[in-house]
Amino acid sequence: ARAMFLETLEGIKKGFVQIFQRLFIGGEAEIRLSGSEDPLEAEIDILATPEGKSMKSITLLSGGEKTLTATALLFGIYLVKPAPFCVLDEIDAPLDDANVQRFCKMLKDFSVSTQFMVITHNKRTMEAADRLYGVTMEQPGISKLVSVKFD
Amino acid sequence: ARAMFLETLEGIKKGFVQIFQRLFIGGEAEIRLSGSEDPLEAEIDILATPEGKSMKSITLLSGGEKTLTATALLFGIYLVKPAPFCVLDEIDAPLDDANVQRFCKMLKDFSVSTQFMVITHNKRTMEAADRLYGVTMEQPGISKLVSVKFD
Amino acid sequence: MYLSRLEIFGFKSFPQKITIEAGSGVTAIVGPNGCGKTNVVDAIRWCLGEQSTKTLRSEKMEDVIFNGTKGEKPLSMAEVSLIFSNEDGQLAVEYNEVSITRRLFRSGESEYLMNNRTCRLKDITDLFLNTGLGADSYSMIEPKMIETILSEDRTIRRSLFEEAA
Amino acid sequence: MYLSRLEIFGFKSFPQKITIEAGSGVTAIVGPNGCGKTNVVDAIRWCLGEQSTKTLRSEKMEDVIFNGTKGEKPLSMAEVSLIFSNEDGQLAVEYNEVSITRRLFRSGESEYLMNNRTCRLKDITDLFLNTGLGADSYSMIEPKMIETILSEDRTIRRSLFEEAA
Ligand SMILES: Nc1ncnc2c1ncn2[C@@H]1O[C@H](COP(=O)(O)OP(=O)(O)OP(=O)(O)O)[C@@H](O)[C@H]1O
Ligand SMILES: Nc1ncnc2c1ncn2[C@@H]1O[C@H](COP(=O)(O)OP(=O)(O)OP(=O)(O)O)[C@@H](O)[C@H]1O
Ligand SMILES: [Mg+2]
Ligand SMILES: [Mg+2]
Repeated sequence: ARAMFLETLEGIKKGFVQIFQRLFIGGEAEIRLSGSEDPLEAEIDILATPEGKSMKSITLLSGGEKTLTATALLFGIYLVKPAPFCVLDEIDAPLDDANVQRFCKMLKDFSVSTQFMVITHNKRTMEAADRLYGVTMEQPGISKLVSVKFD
Repeated sequence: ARAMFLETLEGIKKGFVQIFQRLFIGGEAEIRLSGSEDPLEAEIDILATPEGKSMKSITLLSGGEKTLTATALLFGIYLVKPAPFCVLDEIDAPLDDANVQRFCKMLKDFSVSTQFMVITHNKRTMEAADRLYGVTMEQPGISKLVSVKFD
Repeated sequence: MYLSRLEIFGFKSFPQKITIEAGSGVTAIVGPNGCGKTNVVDAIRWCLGEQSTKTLRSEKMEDVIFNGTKGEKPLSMAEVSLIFSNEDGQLAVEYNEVSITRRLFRSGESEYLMNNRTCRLKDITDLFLNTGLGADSYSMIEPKMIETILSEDRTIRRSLFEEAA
Repeated sequence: MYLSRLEIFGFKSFPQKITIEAGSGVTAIVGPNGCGKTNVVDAIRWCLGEQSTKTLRSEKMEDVIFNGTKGEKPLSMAEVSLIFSNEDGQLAVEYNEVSITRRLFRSGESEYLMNNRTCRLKDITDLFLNTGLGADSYSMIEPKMIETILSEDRTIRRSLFEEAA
């Protein structure tokens, strides 16, 4: 179990940095262990600094930067162990237009090995999807499905 | 103090219902006291049901419905005691287009007695504002102000 | 193995049966506030065995059954099915298609089914072991979770890493 | 009484002085992620006397002073001023314009000023008593607060109501 955890950790470390630099077009990111010599007991710390800034702790990141950093961690894990499917509920809401586009491009790349279901109000994310389902309540309180073909 | 609190409470109750029905185009909302006979000790409960639904507790509301209900409470309080100024940081993010428009219309109406500073990524909210300030980081890590006249 | 479709009937705001074809790539779900999008996510979590009413935004498990509206009567059962294509044989069963179903009756009785035969929740969790799929897996993300993944409380991060191992 | 302008210098990501004219109606602040919009909100809260580093998203109060970048050196002071027009005499001072300023030096020394004369924080909070303005008043709202205003823990709601009374 120990060797397995260490190997996974190394993979996630590399994956996180790779995805972070893609989403932030540069910058520095790192996963560090602290608090104990034994990797199975240690705390997992995340350090992230967008390009050109001199930040240290992730508490100083902005709302959008935090969303991108957490997304980089998630997709870094998927590089090591792809999940069969993934549901993302309005996680593009805090992102500006440029970051939404980078996020969608990455979603498309990962959708080769993972099925994504994305809930969004953002038009750019809708355009990036392969198919669209509309959920409406023509009668109040009763949800119906409307398939909006998009191709 | 007791009479003052009761009077304010009555005002907020009325204000909350008025704003809620404006934002939800109908529906039922109520502020109730529970847990004690003494209004200064009792718990303040919020009940909210969008038009045509049969809901009871506010935990069943959706993300957007919760945002609108909390906004209705806030502006209901402003009807009783207007705040000189108010800062709203991306609270329009979970709202769909129709609700953003209703939210902006209400902002405009209240902006007669309250100054608003609104941080947003939503184009409709930008259009509804009286003036626009852009904050950018041409040099990474250094914020500058760019005034974008909008009239 | 991939998800081919999702069927919801009587769960939360879906009194009439709906089917969502998953397909490959990215499927977007859109619609006005409060119309039932996040209820679809809750349906998936529930079908995979979610036990926490708080995660399902409910006070008691019964709250997931369609509760009626001004015009419609409440239903007495909620049922959600996830149908997977298993042509690659990743799931350790000899079928090409595997469906898992969860049902709850107002009486409190609940059941799980695999390919329409009742089974235990443990059979379902065993089936998906090591695939990265599960009610509490890191594959269902909402904005509130962004705060927890990066938060000071490192236990959540640790469980993310351990799950991947 | 209304806010006429806001001046920020050396606070968080603002090493160069900026001035935001408030004016009447609705002022929108826009820009890419991470460029300093919420730092403006933090500046207002801080100037009004905010003491909690957690609310200011910092580990220690010193973190609000410009910390330098790859190209610029850190500064040794942060200063934020809020300038109010008091033509209607709502604020109990005989001036037509009232400015409040907060400064913090890296040495840890901090000071508050009213119309450029040092004063105590208590003088500022007394000035704004009963106006609905204050560091912890319900007039600065972000998405995370939506959850707390409606949450099960009713103490927050109670303080909202009591503040209005
Ligand atoms: N058991 C139930 N019976 C009937 N309706 C229910 C039940 N549980 C929840 N609902 C309804 O579902 C609605 C919430 O739906 P949901 O959270 O999926 O909205 P959403 O589409 O995600 O909206 P948003 O865009 O605001 O996030 C509530 O308004 C509630 O009335
Ligand atoms: N003391 C400091 N010195 C220098 N920079 C700082 C300091 N404190 C915070 N920052 C910077 O401010 C940035 C965050 O800014 P802010 O939270 O205002 O962004 P924002 O415009 O609100 O973005 P979003 O749209 O994502 O919410 C961080 O990236 C951080 O580098
Ligand atoms: Mg939702
Ligand atoms: Mg921000």
